[in-house]
Amino acid sequence: AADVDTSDNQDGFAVVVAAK
Amino acid sequence: GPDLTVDLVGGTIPLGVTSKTLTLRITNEGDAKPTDARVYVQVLAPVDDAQKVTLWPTGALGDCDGDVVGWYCEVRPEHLPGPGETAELPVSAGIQARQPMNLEIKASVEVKPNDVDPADNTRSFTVRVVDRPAADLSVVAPDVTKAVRVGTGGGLEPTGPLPPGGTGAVRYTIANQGLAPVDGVRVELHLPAGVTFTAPPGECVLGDAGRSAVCTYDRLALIPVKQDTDPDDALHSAVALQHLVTVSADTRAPVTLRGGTVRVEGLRA
Repeated sequence: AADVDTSDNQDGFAVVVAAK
Repeated sequence: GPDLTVDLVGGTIPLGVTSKTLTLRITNEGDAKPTDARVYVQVLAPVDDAQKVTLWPTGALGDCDGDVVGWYCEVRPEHLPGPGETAELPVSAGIQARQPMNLEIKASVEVKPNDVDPADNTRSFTVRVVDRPAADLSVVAPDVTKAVRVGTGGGLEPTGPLPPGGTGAVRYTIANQGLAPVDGVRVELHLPAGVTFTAPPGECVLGDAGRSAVCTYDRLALIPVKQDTDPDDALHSAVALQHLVTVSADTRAPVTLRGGTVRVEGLRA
């Protein structure tokens, strides 16, 4: 579908793993 | 040392929308956490234009001050991004423009101790009001930092830091900030190396050995924010989704696994 602004259609994320 | 970069997304706004939430992302591409970070936004336009599209920081990420032509936020210590992490500052745009227009802005971040690559600490952006009365989906996915367990009510409860072998949740919020509804939403997810989906969600097809998913929410309609006036009805302008993910037990921690992405698109107008 048409979308006015695709700059905000993707976001990155990290997975922060702590020491056990 | 820390290497912060600044980015602004969501800066294209359909004419007729009176408010939109943009996101200012402060990402740490370095290998140390800063002790202090302050982000500045400056509107490079005459005050008349600056008053047609006002930008103001919201949320609890920082302590902010300023006015419509310029403001700053001191990032609170608990939100300072560690290596590989991103702090996402919601920026509320109020739009009074009656015709399409552009607003040039400059965003910069000041870091302590010194940023190892100051060249990418300042960037210019154009906020655009455009005559396109269509849908406008956006997605925000915070970093995954906590282990979770399924609570008695079926909801997810954080249990503490996420260790190797532990289970966390990728959470993301999709909103329709445009002028037209969308019917059906497709989501593409990619997890960092060393992380896999714990259980295949019903709407999703997994690939890449459990590290990617394509999810089709065929019956999920999202209406424009302005039409979402009754909290008790079944019509929504935004939805929060989450998927359980498991970190490989042989991950050498502490470590931040980078490269997760979520991408959304509306299926039908």
